[in-house]
Amino acid sequence: MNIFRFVGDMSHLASFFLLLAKLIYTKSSTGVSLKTQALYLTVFVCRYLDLLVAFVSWYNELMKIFFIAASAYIVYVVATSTRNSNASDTYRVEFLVIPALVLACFVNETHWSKGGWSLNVMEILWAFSIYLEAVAVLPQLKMLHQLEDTTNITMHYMASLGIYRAFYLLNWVYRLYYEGYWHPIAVVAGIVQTLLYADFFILYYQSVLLRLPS
Amino acid sequence: DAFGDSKDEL
Repeated sequence: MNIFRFVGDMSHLASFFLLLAKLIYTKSSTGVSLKTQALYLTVFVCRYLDLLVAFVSWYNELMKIFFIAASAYIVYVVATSTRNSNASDTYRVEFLVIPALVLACFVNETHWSKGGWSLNVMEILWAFSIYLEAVAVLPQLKMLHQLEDTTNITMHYMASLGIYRAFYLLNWVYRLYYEGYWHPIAVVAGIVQTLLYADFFILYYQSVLLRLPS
Repeated sequence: DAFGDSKDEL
């Protein structure tokens, strides 16, 4: 565990608390894309199936369980929110899910000569979760561009997700250099994902930071 | 490596 990975994880954790705070204290899910949240839940469930077969550390176990539970709760709250206007949550998610699944079937870390079929299916689902996470923010980004009244907390939520991605890139540079750790699937998808946030940070700068003191 | 041995990130 290096400092970049830890800061990235804490920023990811903070993003959950920001979103939960928005949902609980404003009692409104306006501006929150149910599609993005459902994609994140899919990502965590597919990636953390290894909870059942591998133990890395208590830190990893608890974070994984929290990510699954929190995203499931967020999906539940947003889906059942009566005041949510989903009119602008119009992204066609099949254009994200299907290509991610097809790509995962062909580009993955399976070793069919070693482990059983279940471990290899987990490898395919792991790759799927990596590809899907890279693009899962797109429905939320589309909403932010369409809505004028996005609350600052939703923007801070997105910013903390972007910081999480940026620090994971630094973490991979560090781990490649000092540990020889190298997962090309995660790194390439991670770079794509971080680039998508560059678009968001321009919006963040224009709509939040430039507007702060009036 | 079995799944999980080298996948220690979130």
